[in-house]
Amino acid sequence: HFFPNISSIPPSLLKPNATAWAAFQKLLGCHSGQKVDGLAKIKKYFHYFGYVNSSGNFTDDFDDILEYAIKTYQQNFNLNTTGVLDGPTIQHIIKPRCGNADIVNGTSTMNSGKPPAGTPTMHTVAH
Amino acid sequence: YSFFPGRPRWPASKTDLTYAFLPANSLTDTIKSVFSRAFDRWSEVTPLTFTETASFQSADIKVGFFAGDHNDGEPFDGPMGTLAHAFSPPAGHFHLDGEENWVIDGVPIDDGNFFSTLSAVDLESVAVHEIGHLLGLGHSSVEDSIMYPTLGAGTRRVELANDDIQGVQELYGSNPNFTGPSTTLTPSQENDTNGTPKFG
Repeated sequence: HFFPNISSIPPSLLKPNATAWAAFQKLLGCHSGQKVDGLAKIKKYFHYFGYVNSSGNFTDDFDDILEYAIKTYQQNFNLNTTGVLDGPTIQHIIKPRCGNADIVNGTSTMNSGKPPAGTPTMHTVAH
Repeated sequence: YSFFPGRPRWPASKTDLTYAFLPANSLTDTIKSVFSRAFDRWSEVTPLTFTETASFQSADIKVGFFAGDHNDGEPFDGPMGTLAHAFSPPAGHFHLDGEENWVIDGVPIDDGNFFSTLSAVDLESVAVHEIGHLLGLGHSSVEDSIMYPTLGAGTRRVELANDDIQGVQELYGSNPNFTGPSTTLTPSQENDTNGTPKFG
């Protein structure tokens, strides 16, 4: 569906929160140790974009794998690395985005694949 | 900036790339011109050129709008969600979600909250991003870069950031006519098979 410009978009398309992932908003505040309906779906989301390696049966348990995935995601998107599905993280997750994975075959050169800022690097010289 | 694993890129001997649109989409010239502008943004900073061809099968880059499952293992999910995806070189597959509402005009969009509440996406912003993938760039954590993975509601992002330019020039070198920030020669340029720098 193509629209020549914004003024040609019909009001019927005014759909706040009409994103494929809007349902994730109900997971706001979820943290490690909880079991909440919908966490399995967000695990699938993280699997799709490379943050969870295993493709087995995802449960609604907020386990270590999910916490690690969230922390990695937060690092890649410059969010506070809380490991919790906090407001800024959820707001970011539901944004429309490119379908390509952020982490391919377990490796990434986004933030999570780089040493933290300020990490000293070793320089060597010929003796 | 980042690259795909193994840093795939188009061969040094192939600087003139062709692209074609899926005939079944029957895109208008106006829509095609959006892609032309998007390709131009990358050719301005690299020695690469992009030319439209009528032959979809023989084109280096194949652009198509698809809905749902389109047999590449990455089905689209309807309006919003994932917007498009593209394959690393030299595959050349550039797929856009045919169920999105695409805005094709290039005027600034973020003049208020109107657009941000719409389920509509700026086509050129997505096109510029996906072409970055077609050239070998992965996602970037730099928020104002083209290769940042998300496109916030109401956002039009079509200008290459320094991060994007540095990334693509590390793969292909700079366009001799490019007057922006210069980047240094890289191993991918210096270590060509015949030892001759191909770019810059």
